[in-house]
This record gives sequence, structure tokens and C-alpha cells, in this order.
Amino acid sequence: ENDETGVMDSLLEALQSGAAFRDRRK
Amino acid sequence: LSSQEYVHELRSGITEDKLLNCLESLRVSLTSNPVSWVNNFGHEGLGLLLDALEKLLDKKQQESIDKRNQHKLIQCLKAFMNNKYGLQRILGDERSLLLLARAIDPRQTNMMTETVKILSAFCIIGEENILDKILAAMTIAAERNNKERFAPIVEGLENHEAQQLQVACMQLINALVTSPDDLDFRIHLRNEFLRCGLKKILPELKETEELDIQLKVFNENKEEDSIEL
Repeated sequence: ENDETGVMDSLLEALQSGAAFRDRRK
Repeated sequence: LSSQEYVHELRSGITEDKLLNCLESLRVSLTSNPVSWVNNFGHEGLGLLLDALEKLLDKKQQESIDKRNQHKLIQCLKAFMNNKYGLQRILGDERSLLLLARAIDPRQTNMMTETVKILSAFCIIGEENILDKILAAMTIAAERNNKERFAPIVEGLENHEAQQLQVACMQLINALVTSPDDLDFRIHLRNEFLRCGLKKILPELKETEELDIQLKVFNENKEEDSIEL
């Protein structure tokens, strides 16, 4: 069950580090 | 309190002071309990949180306690959607996006920072039509205030006293502008932001170190779209 938590935290981290945008361009 | 007791509290029409305590306690419960607890709360609780947020946003004369309750409601929604179940419930509720778009209020720095971050996260989850839904919600929210739809975001960026808000706003701009598969639409959104005041303030934003990553993302994507064009 705990695997399902932290969804928003992960998305926000990816946005903040810029990783979310690098992944998108690939 | 159990999840049902929170539902009961929220439904009972408690006073503003009690609501603030209830929401703070709920936020902690939503953060620390298992997903099954969040699930149980969500059946009725999500609707009640959205009702409370809508009621506060509709209020013409907002007192300080109303603003604090509004911010606390956004924090509860954020905690609620920190799991797949909650996220899907929020995304499946049309009112959620509109109320979040209405909570983009540059006068309430902390609340706006969290709201803008939530909307940025929605852009990158890969949900079908999510960009259209977010843009529609932002358009409707802006029309209520007779503003351009991206004006509050640019206004947030202009607030040099609140660097976290500036970073969050630049993240949302990047999340929106890089979302469309269609090159023309990406250019259209970017130009709409630039026309709305972003072009004017970009030089001064370069002075803020915290914005380095997001400005780099913005410029790299702009350059890549120019090459593709």
C-alpha cells in the first residue's frame, strides 16, 4: 500500500530539479 | 479522529476557528495514515473539502481566518492526492481544477505557491486531455476577475519578495508550454506568456539564482522549438 504514496512528492521533485522536462524531450 | 469523524465535522458547519484546527489535524491525518484511510475519507470528504473551498473563494469580504482556512484546504487537497487513489479522484472531479485555478491568487503568496505547484504536477502526469482541462479552468477563473488567463502567473513571477512563488510560477510556465505534442500550440502558449508580461521581466529574473534551472529549461525548449520550426 505504501508504494502508492508519495505520488505528488515525486512529481514535484521532478519538476523542481528539471528532470521532468528532460524526460519529456526524450 | 477517524476518517468518518472528520467527514462529520466538515459536514456540521463548524465555526472558522474550529475549521482551521480541524483542517490542520486532517492534513496531518491524510499525510500519516495509510491509503485505505485516505480512501475512506475521500468517499464523502473530498466533496466536503471542495464545498468549503468554493464557499471561501466565493466570499466577497475575506477575513484573515478565511485566507488561512483557504490555504489549509489547499494543503489538505495536496496531502489527499499524494497517492494514486487521491490523485485520480481529484482529476476525475471537474470542480477540483476550477477551484484550484481560482486559488491562483498573487495576493496570497503561500497558498498560490502550493496551488501552482499542484497544477504543474498535473501537467506532467500524462493524463489524457489534462492540458486542455487546466487551460479551460484557468480561462474561466481569469474571466471571473476580468484578467488575461496567464496574468496571475506573471504577476507571481514579479514578486521578488517570494522566491519560492517565482520558482513555482516558472515551473508552471514550463509545464504548460512543454506539454503539447503540437509545435504550433507550444509556440502559441509561449508567445501568450511572453505577450502577457513575461518578455519584459525575463531579464530581471536572470538575477535570481533560484530560477536558474527553470529559466534554463524555458530557454532550451524555446531554442529547440525554433530549430524545429
